[in-house]
Amino acid sequence: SQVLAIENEYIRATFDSNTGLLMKIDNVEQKLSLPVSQGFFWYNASTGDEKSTQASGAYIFRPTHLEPLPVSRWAKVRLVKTALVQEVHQNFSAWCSQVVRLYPGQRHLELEWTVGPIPVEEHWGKEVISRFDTPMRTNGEFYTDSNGREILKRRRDRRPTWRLSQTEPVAGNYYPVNTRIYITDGHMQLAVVTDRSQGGSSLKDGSLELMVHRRLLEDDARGVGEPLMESGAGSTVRGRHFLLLSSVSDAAARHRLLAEEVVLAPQVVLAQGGSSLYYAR
Amino acid sequence: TGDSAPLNEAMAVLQHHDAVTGTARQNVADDYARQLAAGWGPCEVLVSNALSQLSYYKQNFSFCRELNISICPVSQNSEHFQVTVYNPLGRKVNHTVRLPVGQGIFFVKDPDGKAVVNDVVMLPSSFGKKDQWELLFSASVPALGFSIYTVDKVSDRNSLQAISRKHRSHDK
Repeated sequence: SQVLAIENEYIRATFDSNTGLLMKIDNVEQKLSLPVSQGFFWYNASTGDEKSTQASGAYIFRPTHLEPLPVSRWAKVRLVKTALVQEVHQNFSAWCSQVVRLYPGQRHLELEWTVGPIPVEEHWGKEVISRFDTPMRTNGEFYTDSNGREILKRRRDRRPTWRLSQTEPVAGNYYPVNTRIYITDGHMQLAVVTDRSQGGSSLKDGSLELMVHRRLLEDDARGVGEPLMESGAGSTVRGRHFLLLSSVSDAAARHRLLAEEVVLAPQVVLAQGGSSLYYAR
Repeated sequence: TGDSAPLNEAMAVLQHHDAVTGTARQNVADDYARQLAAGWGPCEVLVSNALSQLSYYKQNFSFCRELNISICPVSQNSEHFQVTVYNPLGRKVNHTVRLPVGQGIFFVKDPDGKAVVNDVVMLPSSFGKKDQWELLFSASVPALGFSIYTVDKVSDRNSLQAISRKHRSHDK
């Protein structure tokens, strides 16, 4: 069929069958529908320019351009549908892939991304993001958490306590995300729960982005004395984003319960067959 | 005997802003990882002892630290193993357990000995590489508690019926 979709009793995720990218989310339970395009992009890391010698590095995020480049405008996809899971496997490039999953009974979409080793052959450092673009009118506002407890309202190019003269339109709007970031148009809310702390922002109305991995070629002259460039197992990273589309009234309960389950996830311990009673009696 | 002090110590060291933000040289970052990994070992002994005491069975427990990249020798190589799922939350959760396995058919039982619906799906990393498989089943885990599931690999479909017949008669 022309439409590629995975669904359970609460959610339907629809993918563009030409590009393989996510293109819409329906909250079937609350009859909400939102076009959401998700993809991976990378910012070219600055090594210093005529405005400032400051390079991107372990302490500093400073891209050379306002617009990131797409890792790929399409993905090779494979669809898996069983009674216990529906998945779309997306392969964007040799160093970027993702599995979008839906389990029965879950109200969120799970995006398990795998990024790395980030290629730097052309001598460009790369700062890789996952970006969600929607037509939501968010009025330059978005929300990020602080240690999973307090939610802070963020306003593009503004600071709550002083008049900001914005010199870094991208990095100056990035904030720490410990467990979640979300946008709302007052009617519905799109939240992304993370499984670790990441940098995040909303640089355009209706858009959300989270930085998932970086590989840089210069030191940022802030004391580390070497570029941020993992060479071992850390050069490839795998993580998960959990996507929630809900009504504003319902949203807080949803992301709070989900974030608890992500941070305090069940632990699995295996034991080969064959065991002996622990107590003699 | 197990010991959680080394992990406590490592977690304390990792409160340093360089550990939290990654603003450290590679060898320092590697040492943070080394301290954490060294702390896990004695903690796993501690958890094994606790599970043995609580479940009344001494087991050769195995903590698969690389489940997120589908590596777990016990589930990949054993025909019969137990899966203990611990839930740290103060409320019951349903958790989809995913374990890397060899291709085949599996019979999964819940703590009450009832058969649990399970699936084996192919992994995405098998684009063009040797096929890899994951066993999925849904585990219901009580608040601040654990559930023990048993998994049998079945060589073919009719022995699956034999096993489920046996378990049904056993249940009767």
